[in-house]
Order: sequence, then C-alpha cells, then structure tokens
Amino acid sequence: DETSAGKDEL
Amino acid sequence: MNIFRLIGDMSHLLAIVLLLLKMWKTRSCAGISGKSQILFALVFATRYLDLFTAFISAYNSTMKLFFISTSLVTVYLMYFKFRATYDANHDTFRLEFLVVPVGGLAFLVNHNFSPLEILWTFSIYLESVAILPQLFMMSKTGEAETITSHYLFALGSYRALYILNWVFRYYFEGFFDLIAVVAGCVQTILYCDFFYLYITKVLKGKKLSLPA
Repeated sequence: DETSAGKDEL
Repeated sequence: MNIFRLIGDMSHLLAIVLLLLKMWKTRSCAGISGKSQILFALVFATRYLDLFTAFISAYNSTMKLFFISTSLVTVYLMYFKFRATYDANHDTFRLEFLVVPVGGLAFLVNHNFSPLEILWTFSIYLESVAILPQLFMMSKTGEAETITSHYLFALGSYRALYILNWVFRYYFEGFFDLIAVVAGCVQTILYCDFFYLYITKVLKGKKLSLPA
C-alpha cells in the first residue's frame, strides 16, 4: 500500500 | 536496491558483527552502553513486525531476522553472560527521556494512523537517537577502545549511506519518504563529532580520547 513505500528498506 | 543501500546494509551488518566479536573475544562489554543496545533491540522489534504481514524478498526477511536476533543476543550478553564487565556506573542516560517523546511524536507525525505504521514510525524516530546513551557514556569516560570506535564508525556510516540511497532513489525512482529522510539526517548528524574524531585520531593509529 501507499504508506509502506519505504518498507523494503531496513 | 542500489549500491549505496547495499553498502549501507553491509556496514550495518559489519557493525553488529564487530560488536559481537569484541564482546566474545574479550569476554567483556566494557565501554558499551547497554541502554543504547536495549534501544536498538526495541528499534528492530517494533520495525520488523511486518515480517509477519508482508513478504518483500528473501534478502529483506533474512536481514530483518538477523537484526532482531543479534540485537537480542547483544542485550543478553551484556545483561546476563558478561554482566560483571558492564560499566553501569557510566551508562546513566535516562531512557524514558528518549522513549516517551519519541513515542509521542510517532503518534502525532506518521504516514498513517494504524498500529503497525505507528510502531514503524516510532522505530525510525527511536533509531535516530538510540546512539545517544553510547555517546553520553563516552563523553563521561572520555575515551573509547579502538574496536568500539570501529563499531561506531560502521554503525554511523550505515545511515549516512542510506542518505545517498535516498538521494539516488529520489532522482531515479521518484521515491521520497520524508519521515525516514529527516530521521536519517538527524541520526547521521549526531555522529558527525564522532566521525571527526575517528578520522583525525583512530585512522592515524591513536586511541579515541575526547578533548577534556
């Protein structure tokens, strides 16, 4: 979803 | 994944391995702030809850599991196995002064008011200041072992490399996460004084001692 854009980063 | 991000992650990994090696080889956690290590464990535990809700890649999951488990091992080594060597008298930073304001800020400024998102935001904000007890401890003792300086340099470099990663992603992918970028910049700035001492002293073969 939109809010998880950065979640591939650690 | 770009080169800055990859080197950043490797630097983060190296920092944790260096810390564990230092403790294991010397059978001691002298000079290390247990409070910073508790904060890092809290950072990983609150950030990587999405391990259970979303699969991104094998790399992503492996690293998350590595960070969570090693942070718990570090806390265990400090507070149980090598507790006798823990320098509690100099590790006197008050954790509630970081956790409470950071928790409040995560509630107020986040991308989405949902439990997982608030915990992720809390984790990002907390990571940016989690090194303060360690820096505070070093300022009280006035010095750091060389291996501890290498650990801190690798740990600080990781977020600095992430900033380059965000610049790259902004230009080439149109990606921009304000919360992560601002917190990452704050985090890196906190290390600048240490970076200066590391480059001018430790890299020239001297022990890191702080100016009186």
